Amino acid sequence: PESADLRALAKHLYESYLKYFPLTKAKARAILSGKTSGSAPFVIHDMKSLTEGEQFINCRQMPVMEQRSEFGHVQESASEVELRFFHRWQYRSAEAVREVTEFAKSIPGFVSLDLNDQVTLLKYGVIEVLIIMTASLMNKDGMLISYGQIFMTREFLKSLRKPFCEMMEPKFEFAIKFNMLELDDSDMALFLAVIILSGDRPGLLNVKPIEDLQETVLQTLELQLKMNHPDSLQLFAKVLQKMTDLRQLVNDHVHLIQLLKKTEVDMCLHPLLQEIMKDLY
Amino acid sequence: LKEKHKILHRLLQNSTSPVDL
Repeated sequence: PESADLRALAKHLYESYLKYFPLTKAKARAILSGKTSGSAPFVIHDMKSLTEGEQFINCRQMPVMEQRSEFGHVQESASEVELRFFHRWQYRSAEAVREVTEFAKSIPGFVSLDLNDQVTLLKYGVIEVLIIMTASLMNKDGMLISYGQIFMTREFLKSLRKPFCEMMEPKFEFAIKFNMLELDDSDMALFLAVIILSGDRPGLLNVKPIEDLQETVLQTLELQLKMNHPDSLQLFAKVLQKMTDLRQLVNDHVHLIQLLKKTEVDMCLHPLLQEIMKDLY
Repeated sequence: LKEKHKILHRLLQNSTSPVDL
């Protein structure tokens, strides 16, 4: 009976994951490997293709592509285009925070936690969750953005001016290693819940109920991984080890954003992201 | 903490109404 409860929890979290996250790993992998029936994503690989494609960043549906050439004629400095691209990226990130919040609320017991603790769990967990989810959209050559409509190459991201060029490379390095674990969407749903329910976040008021919730999800994840990946030895331990790398990644990310705020006079951070990053680490 | 995280707090409290991000 206990195992049946854990299976029910796994099913529930997988359904929430599908409900709140628009681009699943399964769909992203299909697009990346060219196995979808729809058109291939628009590729951004240089400033010209960024100028052409940036209009559609954050679009769920790509407009008719005949219009593209018109945008290529606009003469702008690379620096302006980079900054505007960063703004669009931020707005998608804020939307993703909303999706993660809805997912967190669907974890049984989460909304019964102290409201201050819910805020703390999200503040500390949300960037880690987003980095994990971004890994699903990445391969060694680039990443999908805009709900899978655009593929942005890793080389192009590396070619941006400092510190923009330093933002994604550590995430690619992490993603390549993380993707080798070959988790599927149902595993990911549980892993994300485990991350959110971390009882060691600074400033938590009532740790015990959080740890109790996390323990149940951990048991579910362990069972799920054994059933879903019977031949993958020590997968549960390997997955949990990634949580240490994630904290370092978030720490570095927040410091880069703080650096950006100092060096880019025109940059204004989205208010939701400001809230999350202020006094984070 | 809630005061310093008004948007996050609003996202947590509003379950159905769309939040203006």
